Amino acid sequence: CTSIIAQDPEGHLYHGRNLDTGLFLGWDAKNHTWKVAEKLRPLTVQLDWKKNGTTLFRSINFAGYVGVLTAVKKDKFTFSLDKRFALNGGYMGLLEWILFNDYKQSWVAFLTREVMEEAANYDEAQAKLSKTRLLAPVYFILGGIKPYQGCVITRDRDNFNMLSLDSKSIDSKLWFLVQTNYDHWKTPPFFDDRRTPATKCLNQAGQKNASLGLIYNVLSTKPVLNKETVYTSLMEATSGQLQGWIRSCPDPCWPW
Amino acid sequence: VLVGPFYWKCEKTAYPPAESDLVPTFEVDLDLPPLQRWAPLMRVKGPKLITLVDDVKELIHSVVGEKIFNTIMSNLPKVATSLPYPFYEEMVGIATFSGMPLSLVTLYNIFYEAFTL
Repeated sequence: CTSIIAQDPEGHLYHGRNLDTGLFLGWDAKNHTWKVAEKLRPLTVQLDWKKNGTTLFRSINFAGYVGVLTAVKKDKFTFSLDKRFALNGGYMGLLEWILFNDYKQSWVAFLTREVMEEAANYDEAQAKLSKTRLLAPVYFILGGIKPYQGCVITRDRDNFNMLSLDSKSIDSKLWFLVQTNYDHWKTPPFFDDRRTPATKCLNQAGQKNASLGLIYNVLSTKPVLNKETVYTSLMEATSGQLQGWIRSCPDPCWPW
Repeated sequence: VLVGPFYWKCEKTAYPPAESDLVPTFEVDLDLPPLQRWAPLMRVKGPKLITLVDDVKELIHSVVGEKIFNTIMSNLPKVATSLPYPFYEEMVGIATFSGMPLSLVTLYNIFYEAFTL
């Protein structure tokens, strides 16, 4: 997956993401596609979650999946989730859940659903996503409505690391964040470096061109767009805008 | 042509994308009982969901092997019933309206945790 948050010179925040999945689950050598990604495309839907007759939040979901991976809550925040690979990954929490009945931990996508339903603002969402004990490691990407309200929360089951747009000194505040399934303090592996092209394309365009269109173009740059990409979505918290598009990556295209 | 990490060129004309690629919109009414919330979506997408989950089940089986696969499958009922409200109830609704076994709906919904490795 790739998630991007960008801020224009006026402080407006834009959030976009590619949802990539299906790696190692069946390569179709004839059509050059991942079988699972192919089957997920027609299951991709936009959901308007209604409460008391009004839209509480919007999400891009796979039909039949009750958690939330990509969503926007109007006038509050935008959200996306990127998978974090780890050797002691989710199966440890799962084993504790099954063998020891340890229910004092949250399933990742169920926690995010709770956050979308209950969090009243960016800070509340950030706190809940940072501090709740989880079954599995994950990256949460959160954008708000005020300038510099953008962060990547790197989670293991108990701890977190936060990279925000305003993490650095006033002189060197960031205008974008890019998350590509690797910890931001480490260099991504050469065989899966989507961070470098995304970062260079954003820098090449410059902050003055920050927009949903720019993010879409960056998310369409190979290998940021790759054979695993199921959909691209764009979000803006102030307007509550959320749109999702089914993606394919014509050859030549990197498998991940 | 080299692709991937060794060669790339910033895309500048992909936006705006074609309207035909926009994903369809559905509503989930949180005021309905959890069992009923997913009925309209499942009536439309249920058959495609069954195809996907059947395939995923086979693929997982081939990747993790018989022993781990059977362990996971035999524990899914316990996992399902221990999930917090309203997730178990919603998954029962999805199973009912899609015609898929609850165990497979559960597998689909805990896929992130089970296969992060």
